[in-house]
Amino acid sequence: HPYGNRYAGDKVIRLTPRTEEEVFAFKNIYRRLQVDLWQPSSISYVSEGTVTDVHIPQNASRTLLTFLQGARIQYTVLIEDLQKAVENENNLQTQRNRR
Amino acid sequence: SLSEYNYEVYHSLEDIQSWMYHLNQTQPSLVQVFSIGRSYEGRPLFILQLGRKSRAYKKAVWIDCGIHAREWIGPAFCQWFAREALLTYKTDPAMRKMLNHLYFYIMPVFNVDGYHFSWTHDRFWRKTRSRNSRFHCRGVDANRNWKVKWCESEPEVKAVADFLRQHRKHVRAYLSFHAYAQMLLYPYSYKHATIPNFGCVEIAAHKAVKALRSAHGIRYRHGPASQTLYISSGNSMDWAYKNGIPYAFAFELRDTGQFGFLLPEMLIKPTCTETMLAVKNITLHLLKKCP
Repeated sequence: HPYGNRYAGDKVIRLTPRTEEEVFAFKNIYRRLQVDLWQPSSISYVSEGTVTDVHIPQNASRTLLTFLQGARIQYTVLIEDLQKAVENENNLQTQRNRR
Repeated sequence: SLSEYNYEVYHSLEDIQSWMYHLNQTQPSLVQVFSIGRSYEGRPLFILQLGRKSRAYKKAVWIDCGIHAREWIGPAFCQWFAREALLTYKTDPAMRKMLNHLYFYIMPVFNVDGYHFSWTHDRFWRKTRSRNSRFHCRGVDANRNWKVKWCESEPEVKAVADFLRQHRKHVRAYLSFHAYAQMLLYPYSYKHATIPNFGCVEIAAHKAVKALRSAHGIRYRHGPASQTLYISSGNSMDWAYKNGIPYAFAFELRDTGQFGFLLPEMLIKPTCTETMLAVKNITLHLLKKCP
């Protein structure tokens, strides 16, 4: 497994905060969990209506998703299994070359 | 040779550097490779000069890819562009005109340390790999690092800035390739204001996204970065524009989130073919129309 299988269980989700309260709530949980933003490039750019893609490591997944559900912040899962997506990025030939 | 190198897969930094060395050896009439400095970790910063060599004055277009390490489709496009230019020089009148009248300075991997790290350790690394005694974190965002008050510029940014300053009289366009969002952006990014040559730039951008869409139907948004994306300061596009390069653009390539940074290799070809149309459109537009 490339990268030592470090992305096993990680997800990428998309959320779009609709209100100032949702923005504030998300920023708080973001700072607590230190997850990786795919877009926008910085948490300071997140405001009402900002399409926000978040890479959630496995160990923060339950905490963040439970929080979002509790705060009624809607989200969709863009990538369910990030490790698989990393492996699928390269075609078979490249994977063989890398191994 | 050009035909054996596979442009439809992602390549490591070492592969890309070997490919540049090979082009330098085998395409002397149109290619010259040189280094403009070294990265924080000491890696050479290679530039590929593309265009028929001439002692006379020639305008130039700067193209960089890979400012952000994880955006692999960028470097893939820079390689694709060089390949297309060299392969079609004899058969495509438009490409021949561009290579005869212009130099293209192509930097396939801007953030060499970060790109290498994204291949070896963390696929989603974004920043450079510098260390700073004042801050605990590692590396900086090289696209928030151009003449800003909150920190010194990185060695990579300084090297490119110095080169662009030295060649300011020649470099008429600055193109930077990122991912992902499917956007074509122009200044300003750091404020809501209209650039003086808005008319020409907007027409060029509009035509470019139209040409891009003609290939595979992919829709790009275009406009000032501050409006189309968000306000951000210290990026290379604004710096290039404010330092005398009249046409500065930033591309956010595919996709819009289905794969994100993990764009599968089978999509390299369509992404690069459509982007070629946009870049050629911008270049020809600038050669002809804009003062």
